[in-house]
Amino acid sequence: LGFDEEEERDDHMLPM
Amino acid sequence: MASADENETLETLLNKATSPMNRDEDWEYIMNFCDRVNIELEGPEISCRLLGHKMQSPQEREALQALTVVEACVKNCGESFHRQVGKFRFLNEMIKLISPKYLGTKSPESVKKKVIEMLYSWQAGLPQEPKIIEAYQMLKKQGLVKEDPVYMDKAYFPSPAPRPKNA
Repeated sequence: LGFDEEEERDDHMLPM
Repeated sequence: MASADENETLETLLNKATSPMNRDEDWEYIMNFCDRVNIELEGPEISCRLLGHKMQSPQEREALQALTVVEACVKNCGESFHRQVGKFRFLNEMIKLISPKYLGTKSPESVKKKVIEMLYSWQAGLPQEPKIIEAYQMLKKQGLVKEDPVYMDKAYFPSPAPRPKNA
């Protein structure tokens, strides 16, 4: 994965 | 407007723009910060990291001024800044200010109100950033936003971008 794709994959909303 | 000293960094400029010693919002400092965000190669990424931290300041004035700086950057720093605020990495820092699982029970009401107003404004004005809509909808679903705020700074996004004539 490229850096952007990896960052996107790890970008999740926190449970509230 | 006086330009920022070359020795200043995004961090020192942000400290000036959000200092609790400022009597009012200091727009010269705020615009100096926005200018630097636009100049630096990784300005949007670095500034969002700094702002995400600063808006969680236990000092209400500092936190509110940090949110004002975020608003100013959204207005003045273009799409590359919008892409950064449209990531959960940044949105989560705003969510933390509202959710009782994180800082929601400690955050001043004024800070929470401003965060909700900003998210509401962005989910309408930055539809190209779907994570903002997702975050706002989840805040409503969780009951952390009871109803849409009546406030909206219409000066932000006066109208949708006109369609190209040759579409």
